[in-house]
Amino acid sequence: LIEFENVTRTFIMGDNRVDALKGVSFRIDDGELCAVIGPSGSGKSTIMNIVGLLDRHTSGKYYLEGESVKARGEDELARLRNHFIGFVFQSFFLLPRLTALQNVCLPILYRGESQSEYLDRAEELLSKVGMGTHMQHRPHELSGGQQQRVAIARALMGKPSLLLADEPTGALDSKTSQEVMDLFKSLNSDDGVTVMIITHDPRIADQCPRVIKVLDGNIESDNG
Amino acid sequence: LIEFENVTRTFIMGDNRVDALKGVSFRIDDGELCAVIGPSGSGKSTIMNIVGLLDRHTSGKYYLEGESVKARGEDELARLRNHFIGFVFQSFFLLPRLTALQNVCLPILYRGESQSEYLDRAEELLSKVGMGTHMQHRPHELSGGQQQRVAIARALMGKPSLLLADEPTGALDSKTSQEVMDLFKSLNSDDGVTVMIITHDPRIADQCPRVIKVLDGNIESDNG
Ligand SMILES: Nc1ncnc2c1ncn2[C@@H]1O[C@H](COP(=O)(O)OP(=O)(O)OP(=O)(O)O)[C@@H](O)[C@H]1O
Ligand SMILES: Nc1ncnc2c1ncn2[C@@H]1O[C@H](COP(=O)(O)OP(=O)(O)OP(=O)(O)O)[C@@H](O)[C@H]1O
Ligand SMILES: [Mg+2]
Ligand SMILES: [Mg+2]
Repeated sequence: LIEFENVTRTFIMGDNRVDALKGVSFRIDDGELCAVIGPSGSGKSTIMNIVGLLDRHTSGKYYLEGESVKARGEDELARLRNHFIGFVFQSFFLLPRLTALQNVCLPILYRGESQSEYLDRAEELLSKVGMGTHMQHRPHELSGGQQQRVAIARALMGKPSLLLADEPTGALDSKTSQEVMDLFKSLNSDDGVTVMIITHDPRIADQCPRVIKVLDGNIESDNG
Repeated sequence: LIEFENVTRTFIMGDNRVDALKGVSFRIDDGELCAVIGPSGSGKSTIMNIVGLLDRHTSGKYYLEGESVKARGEDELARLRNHFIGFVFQSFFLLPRLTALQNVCLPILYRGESQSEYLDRAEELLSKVGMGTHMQHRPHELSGGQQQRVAIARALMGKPSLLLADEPTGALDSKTSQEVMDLFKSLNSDDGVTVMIITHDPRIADQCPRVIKVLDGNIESDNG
């Protein structure tokens, strides 16, 4: 499904240069449940942003479903991003003027589902992450962990086949973290969703059969 | 130093009402190192925002240094906030157009220190949290954990006597989390800074002699 071949990513700011990824290679198959771990600043989010088509690599190859991403057009990448990938961002990126419910519905509004159809699904997802009583709150009226859970529900709204979660339990207590992990595991085992989770929490990483360890822009270890 | 007496905080949004704090009482003495733990949405940040003079309680009493906060004027509260309290926010609130170094210097620019004085201290604090090589980056050019560490350095810039940290290690790996915790502990033991830390990480809470547990807007337990 996902194949990185010597992928690099360099950021240039004036005469400053950061080699965030220095030649990263790995393969993730359909239906895998994979944790990405490593120190702060080691390159995990950069990897996930490239996988999720939010960022372009500097050199190397990225094959998604067997086809090189560089070869594809902007329209097709946008279609893949919107229909196929669900992304939980490290800093949530909820729209401040919309309620939790509206934020969750946003990604699929253009798809042509009936309002009652998608409203039902949005409410169900919000309840699944324990946000059933706070659907009309706006982000600034929610706690940090509540915002994180709205971001998770939003990522699942489009029924993605690839779920990318950047530290999805960072703001959650252990009970709520496990509820989120149980939700991800059931999507993986019951619906075959490929799941990639960046995490600093060893208890989350321990529940993933596949673990990729990143260090200073390189893959330090990979049990795959 | 800090005394809450039956403090409540109610949020009203249209005809919706949230009783975030339902009657919270506790006392924190000068020089204590205190962890605040509890489930997501239980009221921890609300407590800290009231302690840090960023929010007003709805009813009850809040005494800071023996004097009721309600009795004090806006100017005096602003002075206390700026000179006496350091706040690490759960969502960082770094200014996007400023570099890490500029963000750290911001709180004390009006104090009348010489530029070389405060620049030295800012660079030293950034190095202490492992951000020495990234001082000229802007927030969007930093990883999540790097942004969190800039927010920590900024909170310490004004040499506060009361440090309030809302989940300061949420985005950090375990090694960096411990470095931050060691920094807080030395401020507490060497400089007598009163430290209050909201955390979901039991390894952080375990290093605090005082632990206050919050549940659904109430104090569930307090070993103080
Ligand atoms: N401005 C607001 N308007 C309405 N409700 C609010 C507001 N701020 C907080 N709340 C509600 O008050 C409750 C407590 O929120 P608080 O941010 O204190 O939780 P918390 O313990 O810090 O949670 P977390 O661990 O997720 O950060 C939550 O139910 C939240 O939805
Ligand atoms: N837009 C950018 N411009 C410049 N440098 C960047 C940019 N984005 C990331 N970096 C740098 O690239 C490196 C990797 O960042 P990345 O966000 O991938 O780390 P991370 O492993 O996700 O860390 P964390 O656990 O703290 O979230 C860091 O040194 C960071 O400062
Ligand atoms: Mg990251
Ligand atoms: Mg909070």
